[in-house]
Amino acid sequence: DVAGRLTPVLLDGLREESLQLVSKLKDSSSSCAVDVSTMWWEAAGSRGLCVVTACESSVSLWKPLASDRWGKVYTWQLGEIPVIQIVPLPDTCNLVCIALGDLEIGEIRLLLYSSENDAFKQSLVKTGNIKAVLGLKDRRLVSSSRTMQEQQVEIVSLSETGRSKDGQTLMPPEETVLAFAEVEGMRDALVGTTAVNSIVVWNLKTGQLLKKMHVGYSYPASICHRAYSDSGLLFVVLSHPHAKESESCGNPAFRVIAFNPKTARSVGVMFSSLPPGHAGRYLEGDVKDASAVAVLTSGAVAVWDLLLGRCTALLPPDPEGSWALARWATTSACLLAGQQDGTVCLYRY
Amino acid sequence: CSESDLGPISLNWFEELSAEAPS
Repeated sequence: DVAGRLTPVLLDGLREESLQLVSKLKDSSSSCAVDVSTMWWEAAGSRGLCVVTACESSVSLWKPLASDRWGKVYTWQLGEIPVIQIVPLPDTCNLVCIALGDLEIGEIRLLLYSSENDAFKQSLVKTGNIKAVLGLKDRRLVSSSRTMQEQQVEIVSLSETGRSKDGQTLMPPEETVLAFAEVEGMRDALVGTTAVNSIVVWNLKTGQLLKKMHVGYSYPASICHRAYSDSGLLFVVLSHPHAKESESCGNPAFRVIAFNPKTARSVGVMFSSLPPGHAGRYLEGDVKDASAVAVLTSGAVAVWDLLLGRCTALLPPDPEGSWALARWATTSACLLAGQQDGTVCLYRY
Repeated sequence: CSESDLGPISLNWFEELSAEAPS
């Protein structure tokens, strides 16, 4: 019955690409879902991909059991400051970060499992008025934070037990950085999107701010999700929560833009808009490889193939509760979709 | 994309910008 109700609506001619409900997990002790993610967890010599769910006051780790069921392994209890988001650390095991705060991030904590002691721990990584945070490869964390006078863009290295001593600062742009993305295939390159709709590029090794490039006035408050360099161009996948609807592009949720970093000129490569007849604007979403997913204001979840610029699947709002979260697992073959009541559904894509 | 839209393209843009940017 549940599987039937959650079967995604496939769009015309795209039946080979669909979402198949694999399993559901529900934390009976929590009523709200703040965020969901995946992490690698290794214990007793066995390593597997686990699901991490966050509600305002706690974060839980779930491991797969037989028959597509999930069992809760551990719950980290947090203090009085609410959890805002999970910050996954790519290519790590037994480590995940979380951001806590009220309207904006006030602190970042590391949640970890020590296989030596068979113990779950947490430690404080950073405090401040933090505007954006991203987990980077090699157990690093980049964040932007503001004081009254200036912005600080900092990289923190993490050990298996918490914050390492050796940190690094990146040259800040004048405007506030609201999101980061590693440049795939370029170990030392990082991009960010700013409050005045610019893309900034850093050299992570030297901390230099290499370039600032404007995205365009039609797409305010763009957020970068993914970046890669190819043939001398920097391709950036952006979401547009406040884009204006146009006849030619509809209501674009995601755009792929090619920048020439030498000249700061850009061209739009692909728009990913909702198919005609579907209402709703982008609320929040995630990008992995060429797959993008977004929760819409209508309560639906939409999936796009960014190479085709085409919506490939749509999860309609559930009668028992609209969708609130959509995240790819560490591979784009698995989608985690969270409902407002805290239920998380896993789909094979 | 063509060079007329984007200007001259360099495969080594990252190294070139790193050499030019203030440190």
